[in-house]
Formats: sequence, structure tokens, C-alpha cells
Amino acid sequence: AGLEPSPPARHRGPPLEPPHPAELLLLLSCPDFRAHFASLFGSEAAEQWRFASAAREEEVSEDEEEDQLRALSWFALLRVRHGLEEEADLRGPALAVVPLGTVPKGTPLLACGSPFGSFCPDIFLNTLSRGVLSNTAGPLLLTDARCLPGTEGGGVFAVRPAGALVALVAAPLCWKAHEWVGLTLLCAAAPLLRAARDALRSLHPNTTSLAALLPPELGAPWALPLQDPGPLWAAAAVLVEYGTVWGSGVVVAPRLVVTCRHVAPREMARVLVRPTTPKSAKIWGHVVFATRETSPYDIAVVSLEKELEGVHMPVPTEHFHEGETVSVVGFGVFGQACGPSVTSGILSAVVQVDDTPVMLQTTCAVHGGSSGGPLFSTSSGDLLGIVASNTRDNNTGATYPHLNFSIPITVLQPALQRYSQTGDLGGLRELDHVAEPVRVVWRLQRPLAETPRSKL
Amino acid sequence: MRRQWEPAMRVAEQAGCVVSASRAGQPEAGLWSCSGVILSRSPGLVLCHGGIFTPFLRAGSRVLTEAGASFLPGDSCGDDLRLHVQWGPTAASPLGRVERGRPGLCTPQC
Repeated sequence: AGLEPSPPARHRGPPLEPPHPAELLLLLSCPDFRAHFASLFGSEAAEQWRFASAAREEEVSEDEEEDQLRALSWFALLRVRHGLEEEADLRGPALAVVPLGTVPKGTPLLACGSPFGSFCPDIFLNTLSRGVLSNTAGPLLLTDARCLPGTEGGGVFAVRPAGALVALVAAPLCWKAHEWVGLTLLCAAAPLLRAARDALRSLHPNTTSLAALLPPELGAPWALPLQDPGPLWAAAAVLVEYGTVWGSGVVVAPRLVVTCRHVAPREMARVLVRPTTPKSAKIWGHVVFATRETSPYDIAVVSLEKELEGVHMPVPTEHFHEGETVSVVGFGVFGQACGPSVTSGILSAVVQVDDTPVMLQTTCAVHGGSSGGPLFSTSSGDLLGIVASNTRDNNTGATYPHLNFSIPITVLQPALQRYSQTGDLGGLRELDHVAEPVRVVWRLQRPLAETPRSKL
Repeated sequence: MRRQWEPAMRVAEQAGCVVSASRAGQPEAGLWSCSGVILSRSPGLVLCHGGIFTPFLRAGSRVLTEAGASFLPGDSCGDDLRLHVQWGPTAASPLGRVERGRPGLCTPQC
């Protein structure tokens, strides 16, 4: 495509700067990022994962895809001879960089990139996307801010302190076993810039002076490493392992965990529960109740062999507010490899039968392995429900992580309380005998307006 | 909520840019592009993704996975590499707009 200067007004504000020539100073990579990438996505899981390509006109061949996988953890430092200096005083304060390990999971993030790269800068230049920090493994970060091919290299910024640089986009789209994951892979900016400083100093005498011009890392209090990596309520999420099957769960009492029946299907089965903190803890428990296959509520209850200490017990909500900001905490995607992921969205629907909430829907990114995990109100931290499933289109085989279904905690709470206090399973057993309209809802069918009349 | 995000949005948009790579004298040979972050304005320093440089590496992309490689000098890419950086306008800049073709993109009705 050629460059054609033309007068018409730009669609988004004042006219764009023309592209300025630049020179490549160096290519750099963060070895720690690559090590974590290999351990999370390498080995046997490798063939399951695919990452989006950098924006390019033609289809991507296998060789090119391999090239791009090799380059996924590489970044480039360029020098722009002209154009930026004239504006130096027009642009606000210099950039600052957030030190590694100081941003807790669940922190709001703002991604800024240009979908499809330089194809349509008039329309797409510096497009914004919002999300939270979903998970971290060293300098390898994940956010649920949705990004598109072409945004590789774009900056990801914190809201507080305003506009501090947290990371750069490494891979905007990730697929696992053909399922779009809905998470964006990031490389933390601090270690990347340290690598750039070291390289500039060792590369060439006349580039040493440039090292001092790279944005500094924020000092205290931002530089204090995190004590608790995430919001208080996130610690209630636990990993539940039953043989080779694993899923998520939530602690509802010091010795009681709720998960999904399809994670821990058999009563009296022994399961292993791994809390988020302390990381290394493992507690055995056994399934005291699991709904039958015929029940629409996919629930199991695990009694722990000893109390879980130091975990904030979530407060069950009594009300639901459609549209409120919510968070899902679950071990989807990475499971045991790293702690639970936090994804954000809104409570998109509360489905009621006879004025009673029987199903919650959210726009959070929910993946295989998140089942049984908790759904929280982001503002109050109250427990809203238990994640049961996301959505797959059987015709196309496409999975939609951002449409998922949770069981309202108001359905479970009375029975859980009764069992906690008296050991009586009666309330939980009633979950096997729910009314037909509730079954119809969970079969994703239209609730019957009225029972069909016989024609006879 | 928007007020909370505004300062970060301003910084993000001012630091954002797009980087394109092509071959000297062969613009039809392909255009690789990605996003980037302006780290410094004087002199201009930009950090962007390295994926767009793989077609230009003299030693091929394998050099990226050689053990211990954590950086490569700028001359690891061929001399035919041409780079351009484009960024958003400041309120004051009265410069003309640049029209670019839009190969491969369309806006299907949902």
C-alpha cells in the first residue's frame, strides 16, 4: 500500500503524524520470560497451544508460524531520528515502569495497541482495551484485556499510579486445544528494560548513554514486593484433584469446600485440596455430597480432614445486581502449574424461576479447569456463585469462554449452613429434586410458559 | 469509573505507536507491523515486538532460540530492512493525514 498524503479530516481527532524512519538498535529478550514460557506452554502441552501471528497480509505458513513462536518472547529497541524530539515538551511526564512482582492479580490494567498494525492507523492506532492482571509466572503475565493481532509490542499500563508501564503484549490471542482462551500473554516491562540497559551498555560505546534515557522503575512504596498476590477474596479459591481430574473449588467454611460434581463425582471419594496460600499446603478431604447426574445443579461438597487456616471465608451474597462488575477465580488454563487466574467481567444475566435466581451468566473469561471455582462481586468481594460451565456451539465446535453459567450461592447457602451446623445432608439432597422449570433453564431451553395441554 | 482511567488512558495513548518493517525497494514484498511504546522522545527511543524482524534476520529465526541469547545487535538484520514508526497526534500538530490502503480487512455485518 502506498503513502498518499490527502487532506480529508481524520476519523479520530487531529490528523496523524506521517510515519518516521527509524533504525534498529537491538533485539532483546527476557530469559526468565522464556523459561516460564517453556515451563507453562512447552513440553507435552506444546501441541495444544497456538498463538496469534504478528499482523501480515498473507496467510501464515507452518515455517512462519514456527518463526513467530521463536520470536514471541523477543522485543526490539529502535531509535527514531526525527519527529519525536520536536514534541518532547508537548507530551506530559516521562514514562515510569512498575517493578516486577508488585502488581497483584485482579489489578485493573489498560492495554494500548494498534489492531492489524500499520494497515489502518487512521482507524486503529492506539486502540484501548481494559482488563485485569489474571495471572503471573515471573515476568510472564496474563491479562483478560482483549487484544488483537497487530497489538504485539503494545504497552499495558496500570491505573494507579496513572499510566505506569506494567508490561508489553507478547501474544494477543492464545488458543489451547482449539479453544480460544480469551487471555493475552504479556512480558513484564521492568525485566525487559533491565535487559535493554545491559545490552546498550555492552553493545557499543556510543549507545551506553542511551541506557540512562530508558524510563526508570518506580521507587517505594510501589517497589515493595507483594505480600499477598491478589485480592483477599481470591484466596478462597482452591485446586481440587481427584485422580487425574482436577478443577477448582471454593472454601465456604474452615473444613468445607464446594466444587462441581464433574470434578469430584463420587460420594466418599477421597480428593486432594490445594489452597492458594500457603502455596505448598495440601489437605485431604472426602466428598460428603454430590448431586445426581439428573440434577441441573452440578455440585459436590468436600469435607476436609483438617481445618484450612489463614483463608478469608467468603461472605455469601443475598442479592444479585445485573451489570455489576464481577470476578471469576479459577485454575482454568494452567491448573497446577501456577496459582488461580482472576478474570473480570459483568454479571450479564440473572435467570429466575418463580422470582428465585437459579442461574447466573457472566462475561468473564472462563476456561476448562475453572469449574467449581468462585464467582465474586468485585466491589464487595461477596461470593455470588459457583462456576459450572462455559459455552460451546455444537454446530461449529467453537467455545465461547466469555459466556458462562454459575449456580447462585443463594441456592446452596441454606443447605450448606444446615450441613455445617448439624451434619444433616437433607438440604443438599433437595438439590436432586428441583422443579422442572429449573431443569429446563439449565438445559438452555426456553422456560415453559405453561404446561402443554393434551390434545385428546 | 472513567475518571479513574482517564490519566492512564492519556499516558497510554501518548506512549503508543505503530512500527512497520519492509524491504528497501520492494514494498510489495510484504509489510510486517506491530505496536510499540515510545520510551523516550529526546532522543526518540521505541520498544516494540521482535516478531516483525524474523524475516530480516541474517542468520534466520533459529538465532532467537540459541541458548543464552538475550540480545542481538541491530546489524543482525539485513541492510534492506526499512523501519517506520507512526504515533498519534499531539493536539498542536497541524500535519497532513496519511492515507494507507486497507488490504485484507472488511467490516462484515454482525
